[in-house]
Amino acid sequence: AGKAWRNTKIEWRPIPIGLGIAFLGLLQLYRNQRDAERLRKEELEGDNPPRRKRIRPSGPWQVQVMSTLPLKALSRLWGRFNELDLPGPLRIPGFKLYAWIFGANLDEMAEPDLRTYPNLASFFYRELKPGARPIDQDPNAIVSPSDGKVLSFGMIERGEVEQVKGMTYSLEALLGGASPSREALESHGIEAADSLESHGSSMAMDEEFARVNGISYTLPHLLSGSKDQAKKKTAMDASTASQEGTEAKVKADLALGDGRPWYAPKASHNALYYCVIYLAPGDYHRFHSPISWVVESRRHFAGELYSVSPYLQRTLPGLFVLNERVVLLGRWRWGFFSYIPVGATNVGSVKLNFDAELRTNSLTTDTEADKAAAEAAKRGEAYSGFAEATYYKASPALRGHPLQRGEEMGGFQLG
Amino acid sequence: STVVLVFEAPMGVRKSFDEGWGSGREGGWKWKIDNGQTWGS
Repeated sequence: AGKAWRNTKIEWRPIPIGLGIAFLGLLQLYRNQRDAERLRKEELEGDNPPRRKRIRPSGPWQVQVMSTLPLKALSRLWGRFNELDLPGPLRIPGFKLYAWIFGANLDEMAEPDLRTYPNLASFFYRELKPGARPIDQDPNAIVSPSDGKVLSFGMIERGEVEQVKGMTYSLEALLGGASPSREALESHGIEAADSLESHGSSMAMDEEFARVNGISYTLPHLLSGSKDQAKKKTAMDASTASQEGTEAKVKADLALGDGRPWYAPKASHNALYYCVIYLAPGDYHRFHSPISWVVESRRHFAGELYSVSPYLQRTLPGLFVLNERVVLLGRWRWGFFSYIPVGATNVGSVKLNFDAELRTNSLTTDTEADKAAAEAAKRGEAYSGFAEATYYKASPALRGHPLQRGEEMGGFQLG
Repeated sequence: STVVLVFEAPMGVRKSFDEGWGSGREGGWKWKIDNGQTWGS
């Protein structure tokens, strides 16, 4: 054996990348199934509360393999890796190589000295020179919120958005269900529990949302009308009958009695439109306001982090409904307006300049969402899938956070 | 990354959008656009 070992020629060859990916995919699939089985057992035995169900998307094999990968963990790892400082001599050639591969224009940067960017994360979130992107001065113009490519545009009919030809998803799945408006609450003498300071603050799903006669309500309770879940805050003076009357009024108001969905145009000559703008890796990754409007609330959906490349948008149905996203809801001169930055595997972190408490692609918010899902399950209710914050106190006169056309709103960061 | 806009506007605006896009788009709907550039009015 020794002689054979010494005299046999050994030739090393690399394992094909495809084989490696397939192996990792199968390994992950096996681990996921094993963990799912363990969780099912624990749930049956009562050791563990139920978690949010992960939606397994349909699509070609590439999508199936991708759905087995721990995309959010990979995204967070990618973010940390890109926050490692690069050695000084590597910065100029490294960033120039990145710019060459992804077509970034280095002449437009506010800080042209590449050595001042310590890592890829700060280079990726670079600012542009003043005047590099002049905002169109036509007062009636709707301007692009970012650099990118317009992938689709159209009118929304019957509450369905067309992702690509023959592939649609529901608008309610993208934006979430109805919330009671400030006006609706106040019209019933309800004080909205808005904890926002001037810079904004978040309000988790299970936090107090409104108070009626000394009883605090949470948003899911108001929407579901489950009065038995109301928490008693102070001594209750009003009679039970009057509480029930108020609850009935609130429920009637929230039900939008005319049968129309909550996002339906208020004027009969109006319609709903949608537009999808894709930002490539080399693009400037801060986003701006396309019109002058008032943001009334934001909803954070802690979903998955699939790639949002044009290829996946064509092949993965309901991609924007699956992915982690921040839905900003508000109004402009013609009525309803919503602005939805959708995260992706490489850029899972969405930042809003006027909301310091928003945390996306975070293990903590994922855990909170799991908790909210478990609590909803205990109450026998469906989990709405988002945490909501309102901006009413940012500008009491406007009842929201005002944004001017072209104003920087935030951006996408690596990981 | 992607930004999705969903908004209410008068019916007639759609034509304005189409006209605006028709003059500047390249390669069908995958039109490269810069921040601040008008795409409808």
